Amino acid sequence: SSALPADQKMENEENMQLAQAYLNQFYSLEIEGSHLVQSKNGSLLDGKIREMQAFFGLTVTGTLDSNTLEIMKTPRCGVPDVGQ
Amino acid sequence: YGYTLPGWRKYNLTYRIMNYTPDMARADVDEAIQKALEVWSKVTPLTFTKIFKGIADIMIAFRTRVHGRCPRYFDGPLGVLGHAFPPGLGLGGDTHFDEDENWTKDTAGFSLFLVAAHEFGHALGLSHSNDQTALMFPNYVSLDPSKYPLSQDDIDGIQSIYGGLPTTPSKPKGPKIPHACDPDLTFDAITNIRREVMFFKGRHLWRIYHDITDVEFELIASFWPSLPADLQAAYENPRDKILVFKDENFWMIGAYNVLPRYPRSIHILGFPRYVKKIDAAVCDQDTRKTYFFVGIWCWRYDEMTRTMDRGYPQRIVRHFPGIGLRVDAAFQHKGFFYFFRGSKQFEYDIKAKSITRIMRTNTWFQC
Repeated sequence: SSALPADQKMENEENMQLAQAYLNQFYSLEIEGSHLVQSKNGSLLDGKIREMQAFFGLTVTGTLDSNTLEIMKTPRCGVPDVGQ
Repeated sequence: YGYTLPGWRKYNLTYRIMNYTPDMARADVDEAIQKALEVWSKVTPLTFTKIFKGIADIMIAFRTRVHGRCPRYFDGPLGVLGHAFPPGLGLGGDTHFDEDENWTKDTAGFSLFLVAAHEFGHALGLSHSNDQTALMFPNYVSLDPSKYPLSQDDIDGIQSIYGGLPTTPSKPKGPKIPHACDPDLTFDAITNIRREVMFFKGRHLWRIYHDITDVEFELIASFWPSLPADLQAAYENPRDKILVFKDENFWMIGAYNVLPRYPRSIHILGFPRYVKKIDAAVCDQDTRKTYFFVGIWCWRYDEMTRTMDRGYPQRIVRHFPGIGLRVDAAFQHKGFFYFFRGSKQFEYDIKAKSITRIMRTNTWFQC
């Protein structure tokens, strides 16, 4: 099989960074991450994505699908959604 | 909806606009901010007064990126549009808008009115709602400016903190927030709850911990949303359950949760039909007997057999000489009964059947 095209790979990485920043800011990923050793399969990140998908009424998949990314890119308020 | 505790402890709030965005005329910014506050004052007893110098409850500013003492930062165009802090001193209530956005009077850019109304929800104590029709939904949704922006979810949320508009036309009189050191303070009900004592008044309660001096002031609804305000009696039974009474209903609370299948009728406890409400209740943890006070009478209930004792009701003045005709509230602490009537509190030695001290009602609050 051929490797992902470089731009697709870059896009994935950008999306992952966007998701990490979003979940850090609004779903206290980083705070909880600093207390827990993040398991290899990224279950903490998966859990946070699920929490955010549930809050926005999206299908809870735990993965960065297009709907989830679209919500993350929508202009919004800077107050966290959880852990206030 | 969701809220952070506590809300502002007063209704008359002040706001100050520290600086203006060059995107809009100053008059349009003033109007957008004023209308955004009116959204909330229309459904609560809250009033907002603009001040031009000094510290206001709600300090409003247009900032970019990392700004001053604010622990949060902005991120340039799009992304985060604004943020605000829950009620409190210092940064509490302060509201910041991202100056890198294109602020407009209408929906051509980001409507300052809509974003401000949302952020002021935070400044008044609301957190984000996952109701997509709510103003407190976190994502920006462009709305027709002439449409009323609050959903029922928003109204329920803000009124759970401040109450609704008072029924009397003169608004400032809204539901009174009780003050701990008010010399005329009376109580609706009082109960032990494990190592605490809870004093109920209107929609609020004070809680104190045995041997710890600090006092917490909370909304009853923040513990038990299904309970009504203005409770009438409450006590802790020997099975680590709390019973709270209002009119002909009572609820049972276990481990800080209202148990299912409640409220139930007080008559299942053995009261005759003509009894319509309970004024006060206290359980003697030594004898496992609970005294119920109804008007000038008192009943005694055996918590072990779960039946009313024979020979009751008796007159309160006969059974507890000295404490007067009626009782507002009562609880037991370190072997003494404490009866509350009006602004007086009677410490009562159960065995000696005599009053040992008469005090004001709020001596428990370190006034």
